[in-house]
Amino acid sequence: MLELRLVQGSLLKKVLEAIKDLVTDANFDCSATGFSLQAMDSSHVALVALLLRSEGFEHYRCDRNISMGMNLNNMSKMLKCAGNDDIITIKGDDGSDTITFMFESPTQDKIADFEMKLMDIDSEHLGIPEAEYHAIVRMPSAEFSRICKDLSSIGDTVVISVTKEGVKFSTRGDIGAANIVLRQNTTVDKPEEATIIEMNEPVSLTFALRYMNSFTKATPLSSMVTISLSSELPVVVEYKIAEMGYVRFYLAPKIEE
Amino acid sequence: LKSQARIARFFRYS
Repeated sequence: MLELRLVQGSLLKKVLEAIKDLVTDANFDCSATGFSLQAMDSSHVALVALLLRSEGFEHYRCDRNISMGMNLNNMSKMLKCAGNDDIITIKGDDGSDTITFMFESPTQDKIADFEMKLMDIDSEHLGIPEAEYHAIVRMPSAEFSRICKDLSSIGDTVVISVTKEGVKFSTRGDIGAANIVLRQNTTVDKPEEATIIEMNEPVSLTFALRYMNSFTKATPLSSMVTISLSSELPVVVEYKIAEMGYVRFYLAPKIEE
Repeated sequence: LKSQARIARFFRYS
């Protein structure tokens, strides 16, 4: 028996919009810790890890650990039927091959349930080791989105370099080249407008912009994004979900063969 | 020339 009641249902709607273009089918895992997912894109270049902690739900009942295979496009179709202010409850019964999404309007005058078929998905979990990152950049998520979009009109790849001067995003294409440098800036009115650069060692890595642009679909989830870089490790692009958890995207770098 | 690495190069299946 599974019953997860999320008062801020819009969070789940935003999570699906953030990941559905990257991953087609995925197993959602439910345990005492929370509602989570780990899945790779079809080319096994990017990985998404989602955690919605149990404490973030108004009601969280999960009698035993369960893994439920879902088609994210179908799940998104159903969640789009929930209003932005709706309370969403996810319900499942042991051994059932369906899951139910219940949507309640804030005034309780409309209650809908949508039943979705589950699917068997063979997926192996990857162990993500704790790593010391050479550099961690925390910046406004809208700024990061803007940079990825702007650079992708010039080139296909972005070189992200962190030095003591700041963080540089560079690309090159048939029509020319572009460099965008951000310096640390903590003298802003609001903390969500700050750019904070922690650097232990300079680092420079190359990534496909197509994936970076896909990650920025998570921008509505958080005003800030954290980009963690280490040489020869996948970059981590993290969007924190207020008081609940996170969506983390890992992207393998382009490397010299 | 750089080529695209895969995630499994860095993270092992658990």
